Amino acid sequence: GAKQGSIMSFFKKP
Amino acid sequence: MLEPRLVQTTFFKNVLEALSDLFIEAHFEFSRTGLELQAIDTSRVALVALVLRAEAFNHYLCDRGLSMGLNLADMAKAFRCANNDDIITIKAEEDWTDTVTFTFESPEDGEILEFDFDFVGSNGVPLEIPEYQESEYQAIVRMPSAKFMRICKKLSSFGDSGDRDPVVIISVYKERVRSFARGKTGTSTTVCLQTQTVDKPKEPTLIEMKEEVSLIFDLKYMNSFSKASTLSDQVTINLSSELPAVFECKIAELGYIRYYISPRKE
Repeated sequence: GAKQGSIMSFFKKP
Repeated sequence: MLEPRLVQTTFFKNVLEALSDLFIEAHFEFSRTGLELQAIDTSRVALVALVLRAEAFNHYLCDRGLSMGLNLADMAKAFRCANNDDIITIKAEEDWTDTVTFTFESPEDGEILEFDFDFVGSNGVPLEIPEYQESEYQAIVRMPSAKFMRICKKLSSFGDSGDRDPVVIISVYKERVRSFARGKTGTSTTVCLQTQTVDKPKEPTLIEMKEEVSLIFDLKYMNSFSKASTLSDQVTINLSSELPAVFECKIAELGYIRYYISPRKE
């Protein structure tokens, strides 16, 4: 299956 | 000195028990408007966000912001020692030392319990989380949290697949949602159809599908969320192969707890 990326890549540091 | 006071001991006990399996450290932010908590798991696949507005507390006072990283397992242990009707006071010094004091006061027993927690790192959180629109998801499933918990329990029956972490495949197609788990000695499947019956109008299972979607999740994330879902009557699951999946339970219009899980296509 596809590799699971880091959840952090979807969100920005404020 | 910053000193929020609150009385939701039972609520926090439940939150900490639910989160401390999966998340080691969390970022807590108390402000005038309420509490925001964020934590990310060590494999950086799931992020939990808890928002609880000040009105959610029977008594909440916070003159100035207070934010810190804390160890969730230590906090869960401390909260286990507290009575359900204790008043909690959270104190941090103005000169910003690196500890925070939680005081549990039992008015009935005349007992005061005090814990000092050292600040810890919070593993990359807090992060800025955009509000995704419902239309951005391929499918949205709403169901009673009791039903969600039953499903997770069934999926765990064959959940131990030995060397690898057990996974669950959630697929939405033809107004039905199928959950599938493969273990060492068998598989487990549940299929839920949309329901909205007259005798249980408050407990419908609703499935909105724009297109078919199938995603893989580690069972441990589902199990952790199912524990947190006891805090609400209903859960909402937003699925997309391009966005983080969101498992949400709303807390009586006064906040929410959301698990964001990085997508993994089947």
